[in-house]
Amino acid sequence: MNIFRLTGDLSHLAAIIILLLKIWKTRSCAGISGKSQILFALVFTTRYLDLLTSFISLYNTTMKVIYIGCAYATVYLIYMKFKATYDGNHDSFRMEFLVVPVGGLACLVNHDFSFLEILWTFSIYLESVAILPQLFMISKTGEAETITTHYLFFLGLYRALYLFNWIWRFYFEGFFDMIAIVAGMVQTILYCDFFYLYVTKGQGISL
Amino acid sequence: EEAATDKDEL
Repeated sequence: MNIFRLTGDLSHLAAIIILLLKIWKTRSCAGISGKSQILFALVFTTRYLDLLTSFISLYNTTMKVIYIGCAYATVYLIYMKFKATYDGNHDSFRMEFLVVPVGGLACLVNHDFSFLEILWTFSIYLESVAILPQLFMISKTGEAETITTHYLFFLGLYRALYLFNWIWRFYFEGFFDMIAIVAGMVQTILYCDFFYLYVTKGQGISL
Repeated sequence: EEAATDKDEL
């Protein structure tokens, strides 16, 4: 564990909590892409199946349970509890355009053709593009609530910090995982446009 | 090679 990975995980946790609280407190998921949240729930489900097979550390297990729990709670709030506030017309990105190619790529490019490894690879690739429906929705509605921009900022920051974590681990531990690094770069690059607007505009954003 | 078991990152 290093400072980049720890702050990255905390940034990720902050993003997930910010979104969940925003929906719960305002009792509304206006401006939130339910599809991105479904994709994130799928990312965590396929990546954290090893919860059932191996124990790495209390921190590792706790964070995984929190991530999965919050992801499904968010999907539940969007599609069940506050369904009336879900803006389905603007959340029109076709998820299958992401899931199918990512699924195919995971079967072609992976470290090991085993069930858990393919699922892990699928979740890494999917996570790098899972935010696209949300960014697409903001570009369609032309604006985003301030709290949503904070959510996106911390979500984008987490994987950028992971890139530094991988530099650190390569330098000090000789560890590197090309699949995670390339997908992490793609994921962070997708936020660049948003980061620029977030830093320059500060308040409400229109992509 | 990054084997499936020692995935210690979230």
